[in-house]
Amino acid sequence: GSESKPKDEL
Amino acid sequence: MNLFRFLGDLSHLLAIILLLLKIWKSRSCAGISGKSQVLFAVVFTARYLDLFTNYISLYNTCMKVVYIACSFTTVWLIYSKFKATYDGNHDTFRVEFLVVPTAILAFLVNHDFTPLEILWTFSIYLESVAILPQLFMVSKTGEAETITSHYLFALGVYRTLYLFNWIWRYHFEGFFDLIAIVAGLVQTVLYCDFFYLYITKVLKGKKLSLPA
Repeated sequence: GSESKPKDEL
Repeated sequence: MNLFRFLGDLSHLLAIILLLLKIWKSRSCAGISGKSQVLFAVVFTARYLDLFTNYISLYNTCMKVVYIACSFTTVWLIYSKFKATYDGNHDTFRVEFLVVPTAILAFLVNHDFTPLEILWTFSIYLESVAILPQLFMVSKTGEAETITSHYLFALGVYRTLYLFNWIWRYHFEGFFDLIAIVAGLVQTVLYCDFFYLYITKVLKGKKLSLPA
């Protein structure tokens, strides 16, 4: 889903 | 991590290093928008503050550190070391027209109203338009050196590959981040006109010059 989560992308 | 994502990161890294090498080898930053480079330094700084709060992987940490270090080095080369070669007269895009709206939007449309999340969102929005001063400069002078064109192409390819990465992740992981996707789409669209010129001119061995 589209919510705040750990950002693993750069 | 899928192949699109990895190639996207490599393309981004290639772009950043290409620009650094171009400036270093030619001892000149003519034709390069210092404003775009400052915006990218702001983007990386705002986005990668999670280096201090959140460990993801060695790959992730190394890439972030390299992006930030290269980005600040580029800004330093333009505004300090090779300042005399900086083409400030042609670098006249008003960056406040990018920074202020993206900052306001980050406050209004975000996943979470926390400082780190707002800064991350701001960095996503700002990145999508940060190339505009550079594209404006190219259109103003009517041309770009071939190596600058390669830089812009690699930078455009990076976000385009991320779009494929998001399609992949949505399909196989059910993961999507609407903020990143919409901003990434905007970012890619901004490069489309340049992609066309790059393919029709630069790849055929001609210098990128715009019709007068």
